[in-house]
Amino acid sequence: MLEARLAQAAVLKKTLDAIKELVTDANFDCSDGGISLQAMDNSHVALVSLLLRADGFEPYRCDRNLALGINLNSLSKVLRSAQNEDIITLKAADDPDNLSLTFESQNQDRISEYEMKLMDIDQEHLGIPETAYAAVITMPAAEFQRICRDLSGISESVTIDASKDGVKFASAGDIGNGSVTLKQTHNPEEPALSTSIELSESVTLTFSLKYLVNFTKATPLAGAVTLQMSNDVPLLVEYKMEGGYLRYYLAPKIQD
Amino acid sequence: NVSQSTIEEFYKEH
Repeated sequence: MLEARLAQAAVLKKTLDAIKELVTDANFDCSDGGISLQAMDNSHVALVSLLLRADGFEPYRCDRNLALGINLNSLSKVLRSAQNEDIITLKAADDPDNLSLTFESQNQDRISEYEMKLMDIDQEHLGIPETAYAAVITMPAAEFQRICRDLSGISESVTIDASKDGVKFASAGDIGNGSVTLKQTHNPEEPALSTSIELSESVTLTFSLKYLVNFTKATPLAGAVTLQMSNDVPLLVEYKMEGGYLRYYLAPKIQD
Repeated sequence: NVSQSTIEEFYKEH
């Protein structure tokens, strides 16, 4: 059986908000290491990979591996009943038909109990090799969100060009063109406000802004975001949170 | 001409 108690419902609520528009149904794979999810969007252009490590829960117990097939929209509706500060407990039997969710207020004067039906999801699982990316850019998550939103007003696509001069986000569309260039900065008092660029070779890739804007729904989960790129492979956008991560992979647009 | 690739073109089924 699975029993996982999370001190703050907000983590799960924000995580769901960050993936539910990209993915409709997904298996939550539970093992003794924690709860993970991997799913592609309908068009197979983007992939979401979530890990909530066992040590992020207190307590966490999972006797055998379980795949909980969940409709994310349904889970999101159930989680709406949880306050951000609630303690949330997930429970499932071995070979479960239902997931049980309990929300307790901090001072335990309110206990809400929900049961959600599970579904059978036959999902392919992709093996993503460990990659040493040519460019690793860490920047404030809010800055990345703003850049994606601003450039999506100009074009459907953005070309990200990482070089020793900085990282340039450029878009060209019917109304004109625009770009934002970030230089490396260092803010020792607030590391989350720094931008760092590690580069082994220059990288230029073009991506759909629709997906990037969607990824930035994860902004409330982390102060910083990391973009990892190599020529001719998908972009990795990572939000690290306490006790896990949310990663998005985005296939590039390719010159025919 | 630019075309959108898919994730499966890069990563194989596990």
